[in-house]
Order: sequence, then C-alpha cells, then structure tokens
Amino acid sequence: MFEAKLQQGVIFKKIVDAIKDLVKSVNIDASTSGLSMQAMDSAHVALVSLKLNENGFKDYRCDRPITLGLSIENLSKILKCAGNDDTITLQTDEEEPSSLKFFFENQQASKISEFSLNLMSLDSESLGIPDTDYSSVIQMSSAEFSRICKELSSISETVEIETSKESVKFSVQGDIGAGSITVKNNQSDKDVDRVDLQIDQPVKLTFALRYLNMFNKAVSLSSTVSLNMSEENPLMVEYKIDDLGSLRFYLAPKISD
Amino acid sequence: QKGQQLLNEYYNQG
Repeated sequence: MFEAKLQQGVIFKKIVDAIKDLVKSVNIDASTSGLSMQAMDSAHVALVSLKLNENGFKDYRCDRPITLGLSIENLSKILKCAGNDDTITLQTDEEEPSSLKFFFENQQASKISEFSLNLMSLDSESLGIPDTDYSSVIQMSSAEFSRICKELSSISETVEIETSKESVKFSVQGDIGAGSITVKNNQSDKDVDRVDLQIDQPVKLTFALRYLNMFNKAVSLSSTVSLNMSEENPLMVEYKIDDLGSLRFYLAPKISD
Repeated sequence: QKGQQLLNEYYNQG
C-alpha cells in the first residue's frame, strides 16, 4: 500500500511543469523515506533529480518500495484537473501497480476528483551522482538568475560563468557582439537583491543557455536558487522546496575541443 | 567552438 497526500497540491503541479520540457517519462521511486526521481534529457546532457521527504506530506505511507513509471505528458493532463488550492493524494494498493490513483480535494472537501493514470515500465538509466563539495556556490534570487539567462540567450547560445571571491560574471559572445553581467556579493535584506557567494576555488565554466532556461521553469518553486560548480564538473542548479525537499538540475559543461 | 559534454563522462551508470 502506498499513499502520499500533499496539502499544497500546487507544488506537485509546479514540479511537473518545471520538468516537462526536459524529460518525457520518469520513474518515481517511493520508499518509507519519501519520493525520489532522477531522469536525463534525451541527449544525456542534463539531468533532473527530485527528492520529496515523507515528513513534508500531510499523510504518507509506503509499506514497501515501489517504482512508478509515469509519462510526464499524461501526468500533466491529469494534473490540469487539479485546482491550485487542492490537496493532491497519490495512491495504489498493488505491489506491482499497473496504474496510480490521484485524488484532488478542494479546501471545503466539497469537490473530490479521482483519476487513475496508467503506469509505464521504464528501464532506469540512473546515474550515480556522488555528493560533491562544490568549490564555488552562488545563492541568488531565482527570478534574477532566470532573467540573466533569458537576456543573455538573445546574444549567444552559450554563457561562460566565472567566479571570484567577490563576484560572479556571466559572459556571452555572439554574432552581434558580446556582453557580460557581473553580480557582486550583496547581503541586502531584499530577497531579489541578495547574492551569497561561497568561493573556495574560482571556476570558469561554459554552459548551453537553452538548458539553463529550461531549468528556470522551476522559478515558481523557490525564490532563491543555488548554482554549484567545480572545475571540470557538471553544474548543479538547486531549487529547495520548503520543508518538503529539493529539485536539482545537473548540466554537463561545454569545453574547447 | 566549445563541444557539449555528456553527463555520462562525469557520472557512472546507476
């Protein structure tokens, strides 16, 4: 028996909206500790990793680990039927479920929707991602980072991110010309302006903006985003989902041939 | 021109 009830169902809707351009189908692994999901884009350049802790749910029960293979497109269709204020409950009684039940309830419990989504059997192509001590970590407004990526992607397809003790520089070079945006440490008490740099080792890495713009669809999940980098490592972009878990994106760098 | 790397070059399967 597996049942997970999320009080703020809108979070689940936002998560699916944030990943639906990147991955087509995912395996959600349910265990006693919560839900986890890892999936790569078709080119194996980017990866999304979701972890939702059981104590972030209103109700959570998972008698034994199960894997739920979902088509993101079909999941989206079902979640469109959930109101932003609804609670969302996922449920199945089977051990090897062939479908997953969804219940959407409005606040007054006066409207209850029930859907059953057919499950897919997907071979898991999961990667072992070691816990990394990143040498450059940038915490900043997710809206601001999203804006920087959008603005720079009109000049070039790739952005070079260079960190130093007191600032991070986003540089682009394209046919029309070049440009850079430098953001300094800023302990402002306004979320949108605050920038926290923890630079043990400066890095200079280049990434495809197309993927960063896809990751930034998660901006509605958290007002802050963290960029985690080490030389010759994929970038890890993390959106923490308050007291529920986190949505992480990994992106392989571009390097000179 | 910079070449796009793949994640498999940094992380091992499963």
